[in-house]
Amino acid sequence: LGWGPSLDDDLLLPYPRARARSAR
Amino acid sequence: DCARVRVGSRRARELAALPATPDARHPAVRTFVSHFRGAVPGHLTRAAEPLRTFSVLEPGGPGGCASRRRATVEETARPAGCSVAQNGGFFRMATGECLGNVVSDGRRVSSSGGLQNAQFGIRRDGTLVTGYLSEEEVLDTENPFVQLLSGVVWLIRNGSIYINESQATECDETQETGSFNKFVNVVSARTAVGHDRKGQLVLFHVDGQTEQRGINLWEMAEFLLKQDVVNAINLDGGGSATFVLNGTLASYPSDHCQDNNMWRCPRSVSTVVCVHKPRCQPPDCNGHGTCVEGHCQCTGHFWRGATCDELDCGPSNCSQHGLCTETGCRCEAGWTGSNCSEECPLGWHGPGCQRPCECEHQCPCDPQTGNCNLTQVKQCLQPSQVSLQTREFSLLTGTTCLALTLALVFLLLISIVANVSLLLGSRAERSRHLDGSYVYHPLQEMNGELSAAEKEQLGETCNPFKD
Repeated sequence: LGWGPSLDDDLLLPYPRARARSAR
Repeated sequence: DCARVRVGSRRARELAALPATPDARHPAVRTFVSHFRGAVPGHLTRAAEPLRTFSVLEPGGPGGCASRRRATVEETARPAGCSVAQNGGFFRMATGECLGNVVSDGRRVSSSGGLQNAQFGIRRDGTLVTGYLSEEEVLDTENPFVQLLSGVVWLIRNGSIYINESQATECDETQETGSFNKFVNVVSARTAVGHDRKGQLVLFHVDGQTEQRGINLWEMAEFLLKQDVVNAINLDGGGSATFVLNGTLASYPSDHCQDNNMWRCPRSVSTVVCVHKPRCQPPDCNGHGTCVEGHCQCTGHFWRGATCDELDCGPSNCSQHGLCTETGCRCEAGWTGSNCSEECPLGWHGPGCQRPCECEHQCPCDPQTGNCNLTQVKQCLQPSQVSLQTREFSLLTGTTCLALTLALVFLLLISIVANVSLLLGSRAERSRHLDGSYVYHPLQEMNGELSAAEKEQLGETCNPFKD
């Protein structure tokens, strides 16, 4: 049906994008 | 702080595989529009025998995570033949990297290295696993995962809401609770995966848009509890939430389209959760059978087991004299027969008694080694073939016999001669006393006249006609 690409605009992120979780 | 857990066992719930009831052979999809803060449409899917009917798919097919590919749920689900499909785990938007643990149809695709987030998976024996796992548990090889994906927040644990505990476990390193707390409590489009008390897989989806419509994690957990779901984890939501039915989009995505923001377009996501017709695990029945309605029918006479990976040659087990193979018992040296219960017949040796003995004069050999140097073989061989020591012993025995025989013959001859001599001697003596015409009179040396008696006697004896 060719929806086409989305804008990825409804973001629901559990963690801030700027920080990556790492091990202590 | 977040601790990476490499070894040991973590908190997780396991449910052994349960057989499907006859009325639950096909997935059941229910559509709803529930009222939380507003009307919220969604779908709840139940599927029996999740080991055979549930798959975690890589975006665009196998290798998608390694390629950091992104694809819409339709693009991934349609070629895989999914009856029902939803978006799966989380991914890095910028790079497409699949996040967390991913095991897809028995292939280990990605590992989180023990980073603690809610997991949902199925082991090879059909056990459903929900909760937190160490890296060691994820990489277990005795009963490995055949399907596994990671979410964020363990919604329901053993029939109870577990969101607070999850917040403490699946923490943010910076202890910035703002973003994580918001993630839990904001309304949005949501998806979840879990199972109910009967062991049926449950997929949940609601449409929404972050901060505008939809439900939060608490509402989702309560909804699932009412549907008899006992374990469930939260999957990616927001614009990623997508529901596909028979390969066609059946939900209302919240992302806008790039070409025209009036319209909504499904997002290209990473992993996909898929419900399909029953399949075998592994699908090819380990190459020893054909899959019929999710069950392996083994080929040949000796492959057995649910996955046709066991060889069975019967209760005799090859009589402990052979190895069970796909063509039957392969007997050890010295044994033959369908159960390896018969010793090799005379004249044959080796595995399965396939080799003829190569001893001289067609003598038998050792049934295991083919060796001709045996006691029984020596009895079979000619005297000339006997060893030197044996021949010498025979010669000695022959000489002794010959000497003994000659001695006995000699004694016999002497005995005969003696007996003959005795016989002849006795006969001569008897003939001296015979009455008749002739008498033997021994001559005497006479130097003088005869006596009167002797004269008389002599006269009688000189008249041959007296009688």
